Amino acid sequence: MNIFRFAGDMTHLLSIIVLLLKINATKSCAGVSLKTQELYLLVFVTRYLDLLYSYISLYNTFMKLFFICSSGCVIWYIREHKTVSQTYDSAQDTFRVLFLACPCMILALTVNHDFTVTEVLWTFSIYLEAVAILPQLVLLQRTKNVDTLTGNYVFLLGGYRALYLLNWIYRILTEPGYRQWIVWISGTIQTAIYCDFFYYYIKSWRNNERLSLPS
Amino acid sequence: AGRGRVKDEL
Repeated sequence: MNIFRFAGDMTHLLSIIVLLLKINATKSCAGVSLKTQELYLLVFVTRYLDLLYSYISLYNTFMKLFFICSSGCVIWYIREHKTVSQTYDSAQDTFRVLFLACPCMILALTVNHDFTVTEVLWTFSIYLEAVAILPQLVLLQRTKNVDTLTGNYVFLLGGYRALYLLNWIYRILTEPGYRQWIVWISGTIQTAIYCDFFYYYIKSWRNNERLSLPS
Repeated sequence: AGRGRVKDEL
């Protein structure tokens, strides 16, 4: 474990806490894409299958369980909560997630480290996580004024992956033989997708104005 | 890489 990876995990944890706080405090999920949340739950469930058969550390197990439960909780809020579910704008959240999930599954079946069920599903989760934020970014472009907490949520999500990039560079420099091409390439693409959001987020923050993404 | 590679990252 290095500081970059720990900071990345904490940023990821914080992003989900910010999202849960926003939904719970405002009793509203306006601007939040249910599709992205469902994709994240699929990412966590397919990636953390090793919870069933291998133990790495208490930290590792706790964080995996937290990510699965918290994303499930967000989805419950948006789908079932009597007040919050009224604020979900399904007419705007229309990204065709199958256009993301199917190519990722086909790619996972062809490009992977091992052709076993758990390895293919794990690889699928790596590819899917790279594109899972797209429905959320599309929704932000459509809903003109993005509320601050939702903007912070997306910014923290991008920050977590950027910190993981630093973690991989650090591990390449300090751990001879450490190679994870699938994770590195997928993670770099994932961080690149955030770049234009980062640009508008920082610009709005510096000009002290509401964040709005150009459609 | 390959079978049994420890996936210690989240």
